[in-house]
Amino acid sequence: SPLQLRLYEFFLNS
Amino acid sequence: MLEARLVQGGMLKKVVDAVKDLVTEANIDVSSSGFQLQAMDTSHVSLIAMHLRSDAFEHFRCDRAMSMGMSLANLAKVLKCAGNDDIVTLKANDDGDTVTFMFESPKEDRVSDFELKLMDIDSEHLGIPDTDYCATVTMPSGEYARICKDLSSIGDTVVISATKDGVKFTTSGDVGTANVTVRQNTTADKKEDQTIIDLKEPVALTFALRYLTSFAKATPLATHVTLSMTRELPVMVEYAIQDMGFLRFYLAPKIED
Repeated sequence: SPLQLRLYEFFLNS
Repeated sequence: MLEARLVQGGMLKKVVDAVKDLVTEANIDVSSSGFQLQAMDTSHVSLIAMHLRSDAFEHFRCDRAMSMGMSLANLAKVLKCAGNDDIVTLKANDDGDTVTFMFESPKEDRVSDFELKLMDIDSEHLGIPDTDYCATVTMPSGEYARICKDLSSIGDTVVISATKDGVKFTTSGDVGTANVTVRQNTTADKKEDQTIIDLKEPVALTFALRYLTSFAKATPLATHVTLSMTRELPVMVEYAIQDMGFLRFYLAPKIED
C-alpha cells in the first residue's frame, strides 16, 4: 500500500 | 485580560466538535487579531488551522497575546452545556490558569458560567507556505461528507484527480472499486447545490480516507467546502466560518512506495 508522508516533509517548523 | 463575546456561540460548539476527535489537546492563541488554533494529529499527518477573527465578536478585548492550552474533550464538555442559540462570553486573566465561559440564553432568562482549567501544552507550530493551487473545488459540504462515507465502505485510500472533466474520487478494496466524479455545476437553482471547479493544471493525489472523513465532521459549519490541491503537497480542506474566519485541515498525501 502507498506510503503515508508526514507534514514535516512539506511544512517547516516555525 | 481577555474578554470576548460571541453572539453566535453555537459556532464555537461546531468548531470544537469538528476537531476534537483529530486533536485531543491544543493551544488556542488569542491576540488582537482574534482566536487562532494550529494543531497536528498525533501521527503528524494532518493539521488543523482555525482562525476566528476578532471582528466576529460583538465585544473583543485582548490586552496581551496569550496561549490557552486546553483539553478539547473538556472544552467540548463545557460547550455542550451551552444552548445552540446562546451568547458565549470568554474571560481570562493574563496569567491565570483558567478560562471562564459564560452562556446567556437569547431571551436573557438564563445565565450560566463554567470555569475550565488550562494546561501547559508543548505544541509545534508549522509554517504553511502560500501556495498557488493547481485545482480548487468548492462543493456542497454534504456532498463531500457523502463521498468520504461512501468510499470509506469500499477502501482505505482515495485518489483524488482533477481534470477538465471534473474531480474524480477513486478507491478500491476487497469489495471492488468505486469512482465518484463531481462536475462543475454553477446553474443549480439553489446556491447550496453549486459546485465550482477552478483548474489550472490537472493534478492527482492519494490520501488516507479516514482523515478526509474526519474533516467532514465540520459539515454543520458551512454549506460548502473547498478542496485545494497541488502536486506533491498536502491537500487543504477549508470550511468557512461564515464571514468570521475559517477552519482548514491539511492532509499529507500518500505516495507509491
